[in-house]
Amino acid sequence: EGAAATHDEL
Amino acid sequence: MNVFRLLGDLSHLASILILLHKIQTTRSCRGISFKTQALYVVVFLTRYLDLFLGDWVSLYNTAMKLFFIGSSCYILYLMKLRFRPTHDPAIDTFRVEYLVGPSLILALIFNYKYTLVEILWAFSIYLEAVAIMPQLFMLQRTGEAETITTHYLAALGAYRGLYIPNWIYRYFSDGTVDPIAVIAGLVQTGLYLDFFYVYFTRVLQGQKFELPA
Repeated sequence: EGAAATHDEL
Repeated sequence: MNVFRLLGDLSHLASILILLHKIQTTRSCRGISFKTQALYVVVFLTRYLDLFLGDWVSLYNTAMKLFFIGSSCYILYLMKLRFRPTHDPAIDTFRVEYLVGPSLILALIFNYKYTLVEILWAFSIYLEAVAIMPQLFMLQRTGEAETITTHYLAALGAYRGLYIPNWIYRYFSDGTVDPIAVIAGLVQTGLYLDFFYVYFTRVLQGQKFELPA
């Protein structure tokens, strides 16, 4: 997390 | 993907199908806030920009995103054009600028990276947290709701509620926390508490959704 987490949630 | 996340997404999917069913069968969008629905279109369009700009996540992810964008736009079409006379703007009076403005400011302050995509992502998270407010405000104002509308809201609230155990699960299973999504998600779920109280104590007991005068 932190810098630009992967947004895998909807 | 874990069971809470999957059930949450399915609940979100179900909420939209219930709403579409309500509009189509009653041929009316009475009791539905156009403002809330319009905010959801903004939420989905700003969050799912990564469909075109970001990394591929999965077929599930892409299909769901396309469904949410498509169905929310379709609902706006139904409300604004197809069943326009059944929508009463006089009771849908919540000022959306009070939601959009602060969400934008928060997104400019609290985001994961100073890029357009990340700022819009954070904005969509904050806006989604409060997008239901015009709808709940309308419910408060009229003091009653059709049962089908309450099922829609219950499914939408359940979607948000289920994301909470999903985050707890993810914290223990892969050690990740997404503070922006979690804090906004807790706020969003909190907004439904009053509604759920009435839903459980009245609607699920077979009574009409009516708020005390």
